[in-house]
Amino acid sequence: GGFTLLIHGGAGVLPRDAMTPEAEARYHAALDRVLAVGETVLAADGSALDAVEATVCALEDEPLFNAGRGAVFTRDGRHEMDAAIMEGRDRMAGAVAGICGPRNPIRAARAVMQRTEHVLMMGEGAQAVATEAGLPFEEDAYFFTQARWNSLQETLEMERTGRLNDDPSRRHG
Amino acid sequence: TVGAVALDRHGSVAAATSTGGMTAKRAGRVGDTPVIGAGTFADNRSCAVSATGDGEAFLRLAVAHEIDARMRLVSASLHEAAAGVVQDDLTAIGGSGGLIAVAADGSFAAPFNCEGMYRGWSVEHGARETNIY
Repeated sequence: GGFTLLIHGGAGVLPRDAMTPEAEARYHAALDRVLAVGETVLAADGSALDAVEATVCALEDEPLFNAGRGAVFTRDGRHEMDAAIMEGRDRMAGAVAGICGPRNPIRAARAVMQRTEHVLMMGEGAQAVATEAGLPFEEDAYFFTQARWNSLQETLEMERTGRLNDDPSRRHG
Repeated sequence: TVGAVALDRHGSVAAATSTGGMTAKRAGRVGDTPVIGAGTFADNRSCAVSATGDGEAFLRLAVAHEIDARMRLVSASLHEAAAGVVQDDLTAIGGSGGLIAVAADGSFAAPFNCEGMYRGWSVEHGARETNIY
């Protein structure tokens, strides 16, 4: 049979009353571009594993979404990113946690799966596997977006003044 | 958080998830994304899953594996398993979020229990959509 591909850009959507037609068009255009990346792999008889890696790379490169470039900040104003990949044929899996450096954390997760006997690696050890795999790294500034920085400041201010709400849109970036 | 699940023309499924986590999270805090069986999972005998939302809730419920187990052990459909875990179990413990999932038979689901989820799907020779709310 044919292929099936699904993507998500997170559950922290802008509240309807804050979503302008222009913003909505930007999100739909970004999702459309990302779908096309995965479709290209699958339409060329590519594997589901290659398709999900390429698709998530495109999502990480899109600053609208909370991963890779455009990831949210820790309370210390830094980035700690996590990623995982798994394929269903023989349940091979790779995952990384608490990294900042590899342009595409999902590729670091695949490197863990394919270059080590481990499933989940964290921090510097995970980054060393990405370095050995020759994956591209970026400086901190590459991952910065003003929107996420503003969201961090607003959240810390809400905490300081006891106004922290549990709005999923804010929490999930 | 971002993610993708796919069924290829050879009948294999795969899942991938990546995240910056939650705004203003403590240093060292890790959610469900990199935990196999919570935010990311794939098994050709059932489905591939990628989740997004309150990581702590998805971890406590082992959401992705719970869907797989219901399909394999009690023959639930993907829709029944995915909707049941998100709308019932996740909601019951006060968690919010959603997930995307595709089964080896080509069925797929994208349930969420919050205002929306940036999502899209493409079925060869079939539907192709992007949605937010």
